[in-house]
Amino acid sequence: LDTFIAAVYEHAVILPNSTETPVSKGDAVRLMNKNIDVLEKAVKLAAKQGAHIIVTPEDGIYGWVFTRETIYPYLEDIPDPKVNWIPCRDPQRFGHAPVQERLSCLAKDNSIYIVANIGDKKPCNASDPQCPADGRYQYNTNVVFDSEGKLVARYHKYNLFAPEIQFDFPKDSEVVTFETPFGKFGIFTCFDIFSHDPAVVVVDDFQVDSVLYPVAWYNTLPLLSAVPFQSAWARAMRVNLLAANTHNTSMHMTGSGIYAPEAVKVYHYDMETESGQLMLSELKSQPRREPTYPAAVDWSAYARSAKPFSSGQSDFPGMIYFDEFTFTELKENTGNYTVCQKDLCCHLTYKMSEKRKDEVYALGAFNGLHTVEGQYYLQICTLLKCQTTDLKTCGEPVGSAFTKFEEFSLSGTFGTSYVFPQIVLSGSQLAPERYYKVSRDGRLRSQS
Amino acid sequence: GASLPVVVMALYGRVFEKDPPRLGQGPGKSQ
Repeated sequence: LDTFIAAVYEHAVILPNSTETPVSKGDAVRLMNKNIDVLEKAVKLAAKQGAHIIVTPEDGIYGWVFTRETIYPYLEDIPDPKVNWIPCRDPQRFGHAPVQERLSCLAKDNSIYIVANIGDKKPCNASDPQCPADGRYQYNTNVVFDSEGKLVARYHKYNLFAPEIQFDFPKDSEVVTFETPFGKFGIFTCFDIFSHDPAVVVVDDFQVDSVLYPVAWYNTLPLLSAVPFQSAWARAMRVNLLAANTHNTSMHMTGSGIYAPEAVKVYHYDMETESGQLMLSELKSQPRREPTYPAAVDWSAYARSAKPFSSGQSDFPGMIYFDEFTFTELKENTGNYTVCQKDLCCHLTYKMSEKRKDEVYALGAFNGLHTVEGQYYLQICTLLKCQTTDLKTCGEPVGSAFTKFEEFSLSGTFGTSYVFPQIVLSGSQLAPERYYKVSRDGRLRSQS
Repeated sequence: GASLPVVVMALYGRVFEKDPPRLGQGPGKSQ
């Protein structure tokens, strides 16, 4: 198939009551069936509209409020797909597996691939030095059932997020891919997207066409919101990304979408309601073969050749999500600025429609190890609105802006070829692709 | 032409070769 219909469902997860002790297996299955009841409606609607595959969120079947002990009744033994199993046909083959049976039947009865995130358990004993004290491993696991209900992929999340104490880390990073009549797919989960293994490996080494991406992502302004970050990743890695997020406004969890290398196909961001949302879009099965496939970018080419702009004004420090940036203020309605941190220099040329007195902007650079919820090395150039006109608030979360940029060009002397370009407009909206482009020499610039 | 109410724009680079062995809190975590 040259193209296929993709679906993602942003699901408002029905959470179990928080308990000190594990509930019964029956209570666990009842809670999971309540969530699958909701997912079933989305699956049927997507299938009716011709979708070939639907992605549902991480933790979408039982939520995230667990200890290591209280999640146990929700877990099932999920076998390696090599066993060639259709749970809908042979549900007891690997023990009691009501969730896998129901998801498999949903896929088979609606002739659609289903991607879900559930919990895997594997017994172990003292012969395994890393075996936990309670004699089992518990994994945050993505499963994929094909349109005949067969289990075709199982992925154990490698980069767990700090609060996920209910799960164990797999010993090694798994790269999970599978072929379909509509391209080659890879799969990973939420926090994995910040990693080289498996997120970059599955694209660069295994050359997948599309990535399936269940997330339970809570947005952290200004730079870590789901839709801008994930659409930027798809753009830079030049693959289709099918991202399904949980929906929970009290935790700022919203933001799902279907992203192609050349453009965002559809996205959803809703901080107003507690409703789920189904999204569909047609995608190219093999984007690499398309004339619209974006050219590779040399992210530091322009900046390395550009002469640094000297504004004569002093830089100042500011924090963005625990990382100390070096900032410089944009004082006029138009200008050229350079700000550096160690060997990263960021250049900006811009023109505002008008310089408002009540809004202050800054150009910032960060070049170092991020250490808060994990440890990873960043190089960031950013133009942002400060929360107030006090420069101490540069880097604080901001939701809206009235200042209009008519022209801009942002670039940096990056020491990496993995750079993700994002533009976030007032109201957490994305800038439509017709208004900007990424040039081959690494400039994120307005399309005048 | 564009006339965009920009809140934030960023080039977000990841220097993987400088990362510790595992992002999260796994056994490979170097704290």
